[in-house]
Amino acid sequence: APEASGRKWEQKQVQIKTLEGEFSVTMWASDDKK
Amino acid sequence: VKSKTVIPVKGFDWGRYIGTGDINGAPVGCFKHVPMGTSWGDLAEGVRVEVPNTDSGLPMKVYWIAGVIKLAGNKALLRYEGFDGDSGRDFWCNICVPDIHPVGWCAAGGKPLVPPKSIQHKCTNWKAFLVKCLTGAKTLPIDFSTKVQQSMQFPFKKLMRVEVVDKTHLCRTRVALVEQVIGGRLRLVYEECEDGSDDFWCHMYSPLIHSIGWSRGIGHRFKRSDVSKKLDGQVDAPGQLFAKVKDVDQSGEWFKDGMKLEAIDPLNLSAICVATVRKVLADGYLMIGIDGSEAADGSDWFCYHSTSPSIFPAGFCEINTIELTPPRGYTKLPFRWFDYLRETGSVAAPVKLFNKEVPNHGFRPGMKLEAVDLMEPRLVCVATVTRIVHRLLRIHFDGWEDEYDQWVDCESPDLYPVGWCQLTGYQLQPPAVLGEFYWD
Repeated sequence: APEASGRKWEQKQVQIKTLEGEFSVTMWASDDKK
Repeated sequence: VKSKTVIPVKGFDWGRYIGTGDINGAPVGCFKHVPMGTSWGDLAEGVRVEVPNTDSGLPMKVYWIAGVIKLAGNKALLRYEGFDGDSGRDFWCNICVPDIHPVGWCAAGGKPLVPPKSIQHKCTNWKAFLVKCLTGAKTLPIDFSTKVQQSMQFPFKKLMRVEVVDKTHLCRTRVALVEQVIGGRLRLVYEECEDGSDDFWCHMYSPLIHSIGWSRGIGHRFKRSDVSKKLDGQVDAPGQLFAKVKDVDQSGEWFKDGMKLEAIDPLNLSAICVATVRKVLADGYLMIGIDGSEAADGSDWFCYHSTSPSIFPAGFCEINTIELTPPRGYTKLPFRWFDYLRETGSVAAPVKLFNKEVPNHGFRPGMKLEAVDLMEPRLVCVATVTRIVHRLLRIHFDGWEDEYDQWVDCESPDLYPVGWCQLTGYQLQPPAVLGEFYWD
């Protein structure tokens, strides 16, 4: 996981579209609501 | 008082100026009063974003993924995915502009990602490439651009009335009207000025502005105007819009008239001077005079709150190896507080009455930023933090002599991250002397 900090990082399934087609990857996105 | 000449120019390129080496911009998180200042979080090197692909060879606008190589305030040095260790096409952009998106934004809008033409030949399976480089990486929160927009809403509006320090008589305030709001900075026009030319710039959280009635409430001098009635549309700015000061207990040991201290000279912010408490006002406010430079009528006294980070106990400069400006005309140098107090029959203000809080501000010497020239407060200039003493920053204006330097508190609303002017539409004053290299 990304380094510990005051912010909550969440794993997200992120959709990617290329000319070859669509797929998803797992990325970290920070959640500001914390 | 020295002041700079405005250089009305556009096109100064912060990116080229900062470069890829050891020069750094102060992080956005150092500036709590700016857009995204409290929600910048861990946006750092390595974060991936979707950005316009300027090398697609296609007639329509398409996007590709880039990674943050270096951050300087709001600006980021980006590198398109696929360039690996090749920095030749790296580019700077402001991460808060509308065309920077979290990864996933293109797919949500049905737009395909298209790799730059110059690397299309490098890979036969872009899907596998992207899965490999994006899995486990960080991106922006999905609502990043909404947050940027929200953080750029400011509660002060045109025609709101405030009380503000009279720039020609620091000892008093006047009523002024908000004429313009840019990035939270207010252009205030003093009431009774017909043509709008008698103005004053400050940030909405400046300690120099207050709600209507503040001066009367604390016993501060005030220049009454002959305007008896508010004109259409004018409204007193609500009290909750102004920066709050800490409550203080004045009932016990407190500042007294005649007590000595050290204070930043508001007419020469490069200097910390020997000063005197001239009048104790209500709610923790003090009128301070700079020793040796005071007008007989007290017209150049100025108001600091007792918790202000711009006043210090006697001995602060000596302890911190800062040059203390002795009273003008005082010849017994080097200046010694012990002798001076004895000679003037005065006492030093007790150390315990001063604000000793030092926030974990994050500034480091050498960091670049955009800073207001407080001698000409409509100017926001390219600047560098050159020294840090507890919470006090020495701000140097790039390209200008050191005598223009200013002591500024780390939480001053007159300091901004690299890219703030671009983001808010404020004119940035570039360094005084520059080669063509730094111009866009």
